[in-house]
Amino acid sequence: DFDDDGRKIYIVYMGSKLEDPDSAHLHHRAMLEEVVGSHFPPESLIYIYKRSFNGFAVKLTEEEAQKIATKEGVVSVFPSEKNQLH
Amino acid sequence: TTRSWDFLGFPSNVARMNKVESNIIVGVFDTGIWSDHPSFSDKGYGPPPAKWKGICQTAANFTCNKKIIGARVYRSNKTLPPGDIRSPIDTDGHGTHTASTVAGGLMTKASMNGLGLGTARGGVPSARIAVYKVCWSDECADADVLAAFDDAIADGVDIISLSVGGKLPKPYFQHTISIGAFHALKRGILTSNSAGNSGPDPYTTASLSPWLLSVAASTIDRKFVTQVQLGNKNNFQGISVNAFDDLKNQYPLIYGGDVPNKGFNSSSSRFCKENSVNPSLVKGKILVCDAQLSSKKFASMGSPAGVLMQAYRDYAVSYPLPASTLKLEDGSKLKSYMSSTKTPTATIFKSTTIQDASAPFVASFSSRGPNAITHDILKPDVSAPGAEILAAWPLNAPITVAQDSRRLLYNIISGTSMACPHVTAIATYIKTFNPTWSPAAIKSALMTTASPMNPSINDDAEFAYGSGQVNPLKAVKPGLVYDANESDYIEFLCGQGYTTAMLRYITGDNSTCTSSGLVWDLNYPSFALSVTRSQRFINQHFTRTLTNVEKGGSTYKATVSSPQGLLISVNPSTLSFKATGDKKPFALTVQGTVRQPIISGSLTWSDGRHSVRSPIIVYVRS
Repeated sequence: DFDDDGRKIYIVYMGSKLEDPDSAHLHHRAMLEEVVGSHFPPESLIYIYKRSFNGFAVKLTEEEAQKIATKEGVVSVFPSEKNQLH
Repeated sequence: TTRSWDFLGFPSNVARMNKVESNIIVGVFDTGIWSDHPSFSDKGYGPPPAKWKGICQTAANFTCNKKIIGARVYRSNKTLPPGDIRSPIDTDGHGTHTASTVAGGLMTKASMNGLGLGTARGGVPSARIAVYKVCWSDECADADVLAAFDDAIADGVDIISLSVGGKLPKPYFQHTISIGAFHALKRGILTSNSAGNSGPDPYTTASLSPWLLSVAASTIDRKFVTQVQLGNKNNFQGISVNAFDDLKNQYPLIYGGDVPNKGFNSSSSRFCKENSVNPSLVKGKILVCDAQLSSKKFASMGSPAGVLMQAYRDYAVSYPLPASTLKLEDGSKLKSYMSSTKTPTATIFKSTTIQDASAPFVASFSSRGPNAITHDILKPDVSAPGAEILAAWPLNAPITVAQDSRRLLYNIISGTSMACPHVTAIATYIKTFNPTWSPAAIKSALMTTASPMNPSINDDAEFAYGSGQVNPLKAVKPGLVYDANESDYIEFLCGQGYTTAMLRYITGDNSTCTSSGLVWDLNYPSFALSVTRSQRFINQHFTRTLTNVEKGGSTYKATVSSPQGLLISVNPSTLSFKATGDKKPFALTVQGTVRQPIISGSLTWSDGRHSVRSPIIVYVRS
């Protein structure tokens, strides 16, 4: 599941949806630039969850994921794993 | 479904709120849907309900209609596996099967090449379907499942059916299905989720949060069997779904152990392990294997006329060739026959059905409790038919494996995936009669009216079947419900170690953990208590509140079934309700000595018309 640069998809779950959901991407981007740096590639952001709750799915290294987990507003950070049909 | 709904006592002519039902939107998170299937005809449907805010991602060979009103596709992984199409179209079959079980129309004379003939139907045939394709041939990724929840809740679905899950238990807010289902319940949307197919070992279900409706798979009384006749005219009744016509002749029998492939010896070829048998030596013969094989393993065998396997099986599977699984005793007799003659032969007939008087019991594959995250919440919640279920199948997907060239409109498959949509449909049916009920109230109705199942044929008792087998007609009029809302779950989460700060993010309000949020006080429709090996004497209080959901007043009396060694008391033991919505609290106390690994009892509230039953389980935690 890792890319060549050691990144894989993590889910950053941030709870209930924002009052202004359209601003979600600004919040998420600011957080990512703080952790990953301004060189953060936009294509690494896989999903922005904003219609019903707040969060995003993004490609990160394990270290970056750990850093994001300490940020205010973050409930949990965990790797996107495979589920199976039952 | 040609038998399962009738087996549940839910005939096709059941009273329905047709207009309300056609206004209900079921969100199906799965492999997509084959919209051309006649089960999804939109004849007679009006436009989508006004509340619908979703979209239809049209693609080549896929369009929505007035039955399938929405479809979206989720794929976080950039690359697509070969054969998959970035479209809501179902190229697997699973999503078409589950969607038709929930809400497919009535299809008379449905069968799998004659097998399981009858009327295939969804439990709520007038409901609309919104498709969220989250599964592909390689994965159903968490990121995609969560994206589907984000959309489905906002799109306006009324209920979510999710026959998908992970293998390992996860904390509630690191588990995408729990996260999504939590936000769904905040909007009044219940999520029905399959318990998993990792049974029969304990602690195998990963569908664990109390706001999820977790579904185990049970059998129905129609069982597929496949007759095998030897050259000496001896017959054996094997287990499989063999939709191939009778083999016309007797074919030579060949034992896998006698035909090892190059690089293998008989110790692996006897089990017909992948590539272990010599394909040229089995061609045109019936191959005998000392094991049960999956369809995928058949590809390396070449082209035998048929395959006979040996194992104990409690459910039948179909294969890309004529095949049957014999029980071990019959397997021994078969091999004795093979060694007694120089030219042993056999033939395999098309499957037939027999009545299984032992049904329902929980299938061996169905994942079991206890709950690995919160020991004192019983999981799974309920059982429903999930073995040998006939439902719709796409004509663009093979019915077993890619090498299987048969294309059929119906397929018979097994799994908790098949059980889940039965429960989704019944939950939807309940909602059509009781549109204002919360997800917890619907869940309670399903659990407290479930038919008790037999622990003597289900060793794991409630950890296999939960409250029992769902009973649709009783569930629609449960009398009383154990209701719960977001704040009740938040209080429960406080007791699970979640901080006020964390819970405020989740709720978006100023929730505060003011009480200890004891798990035994969550208004759950079942009672579970775990003890450690050293803890033998118990004295545990549970508190609950019942809400009257019938018109007018009624007085309910409690009856307790106390297993040996335990004293279970209820206070008060009589509850008088004056009107609809009236709420009455009570306490249940379990005292005594734990002498067995699992002890089951029950509490039933009855007013003479309704019976509101909850299992009580005390167990030793391992």
